[in-house]
Amino acid sequence: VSFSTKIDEEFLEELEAVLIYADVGLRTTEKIMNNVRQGVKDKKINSPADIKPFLKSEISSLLGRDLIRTKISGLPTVILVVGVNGVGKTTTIGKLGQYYQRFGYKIMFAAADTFRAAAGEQLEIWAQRVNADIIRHEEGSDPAAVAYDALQAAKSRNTDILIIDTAGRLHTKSNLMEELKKIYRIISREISEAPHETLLVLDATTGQNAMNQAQLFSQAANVSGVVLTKLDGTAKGGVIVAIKSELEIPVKWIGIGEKADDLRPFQPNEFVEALFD
Amino acid sequence: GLADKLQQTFKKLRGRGKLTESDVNDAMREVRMALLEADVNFKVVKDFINRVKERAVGQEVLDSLTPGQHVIKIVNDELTALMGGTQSRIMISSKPPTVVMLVGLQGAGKTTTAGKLAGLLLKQNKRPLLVAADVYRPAAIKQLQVVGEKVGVPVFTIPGSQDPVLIAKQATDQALAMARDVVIIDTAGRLHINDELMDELVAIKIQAKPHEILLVVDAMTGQDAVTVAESFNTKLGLDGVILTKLDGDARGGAALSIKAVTGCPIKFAGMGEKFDALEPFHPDRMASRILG
Ligand SMILES: Nc1nc2c(ncn2[C@@H]2O[C@H](COP(=O)(O)OP(=O)(O)OP(=O)(O)O)[C@@H](O)[C@H]2O)c(=O)[nH]1
Ligand SMILES: Nc1nc2c(ncn2[C@@H]2O[C@H](COP(=O)(O)OP(=O)(O)OP(=O)(O)O)[C@@H](O)[C@H]2O)c(=O)[nH]1
Ligand SMILES: [Mg+2]
Ligand SMILES: [Mg+2]
Repeated sequence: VSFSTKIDEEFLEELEAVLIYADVGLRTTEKIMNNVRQGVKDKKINSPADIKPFLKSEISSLLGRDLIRTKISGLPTVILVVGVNGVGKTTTIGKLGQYYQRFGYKIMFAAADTFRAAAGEQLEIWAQRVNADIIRHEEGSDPAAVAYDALQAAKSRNTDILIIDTAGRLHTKSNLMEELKKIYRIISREISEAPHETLLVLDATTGQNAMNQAQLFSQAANVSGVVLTKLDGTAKGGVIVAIKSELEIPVKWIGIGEKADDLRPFQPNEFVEALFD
Repeated sequence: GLADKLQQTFKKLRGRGKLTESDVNDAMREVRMALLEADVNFKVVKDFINRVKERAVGQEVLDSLTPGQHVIKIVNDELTALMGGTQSRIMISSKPPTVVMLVGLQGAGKTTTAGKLAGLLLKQNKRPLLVAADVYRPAAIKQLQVVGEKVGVPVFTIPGSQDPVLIAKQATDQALAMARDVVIIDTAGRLHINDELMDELVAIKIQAKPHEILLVVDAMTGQDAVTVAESFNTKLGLDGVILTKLDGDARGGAALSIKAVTGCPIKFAGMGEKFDALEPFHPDRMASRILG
């Protein structure tokens, strides 16, 4: 796309391919291409060199609108972390612990994944790495009970931030989504305004199914933001453009690796720049 | 779904005998949309549409079908043929132990799938051994040990070792002495663009000499599936693919993309989190799922 000298049909097809390859999705790509064609008609776009700045400003302003970072306020601020299996929830919680402890906040993790093999042990290791408290029950116990216990412990220990890890679950499994709703209810009943942030973790390698995930998790747990993980790979995570434009859910964090420091606040400009790399 | 859209496209066609080029072009627009929405790779879609176009133009519409149904049948048959032709089984070596190595991106489902394969082999009266070669992920070894307990299969580790190559080598060397005849090596998730970790897989391959190297891929993977599969295949040579999390509603276009580009057979489908949730791969079911 950057080698073209004029805006012809071939150039526009290449641009469409870049967007589809980035998992932006057909419907959103068509909307963007219509805006580009209109921009050419209105003489806002006069050469291929104008395309990238045009798209950067369009897409990043969409992604940046109403993007509010997590406010750390009441005791404790409760962050609920949800998503399908294997996307990076537990690792992201470790990274969030690392991020916040640098500001001197007292952090607690709740191991509310009581189902998957060694889930509690995995979060325990992260807690040790970032000096966080951890509340764990034995495997097979009720996740809502873990959440409840953690809320009481966080209140009594003057914890600043409580981050609740949940089991991976496919959004199509209604019994598991009911379990999530129950966890959400318990949290909101125990602390007013809680959970202050419900983060849906999405894997950047995921295709259009991410939209289904965002829709159903949002219905069950009032998702307030997305963590887009594994952006250190070759996938671009373009699905989040549609998730913002159609569901109004913003990306708040990106995961760029497996270590404690591999978490960044989401920067719309950088994201759009990377779409075209 | 696609069937209804094609019925609409062909409404004006009722009663005509043959599919003209313009009829087929209209239909192919709908098919292209369906495949892209299903996460089939952009280039694979292009090539696939061209193949189907050639087969469809000038075709006599069967009396028992509408033109829309006829096109769907051609597309479905073509998809099924493309993804099929595979035996859903681990090839057991005549010189035990048979060594199986699972590789793939982070979180794809390797450790869980290792447990499922072990359970399947037990039912086939084999004596599998699980090998915990992920020394990086927190509690990965513990996870495989818990998995091994649940399926009733022993797990080989070298406590405190940070050397996956040594772990894999020792396990395969000692398997027969431990009276195990199939070795299943669970490796750490890694990026195909991490040269150091991809070299590590090559080193494990050299030392453990696997009979089967299987790429574990998440069914919800989007356009990136081709890049990932090609990299692993070029670096290691793959004997097959296992597609996981098919119990969700991801259309699974990655299956077509991977098979079309690498030729790697898709051997199994992961259908849940429990250890009995592994099924043979059914190309016909996958084809209708992709088409929606
Ligand atoms: N490269 C890369 N790997 C990541 C990133 N985030 C998580 N991972 C890896 O992804 C794998 C899965 O991470 P987990 O944190 O266990 O994912 P999860 O969502 O908690 O998984 P379940 O609880 O089983 O649903 C691990 O190997 C992580 O190290 C990331 O940003 N980049
Ligand atoms: N629903 C469903 N979940 C699955 C399936 N296969 C694996 N999982 C889940 O996916 C998550 C990740 O599985 P793991 O086996 O830890 O994945 P992995 O590839 O070993 O992860 P890394 O070692 O970190 O790369 C876990 O929550 C599993 O229970 C499947 O077929 N269906
Ligand atoms: Mg987890
Ligand atoms: Mg694993």
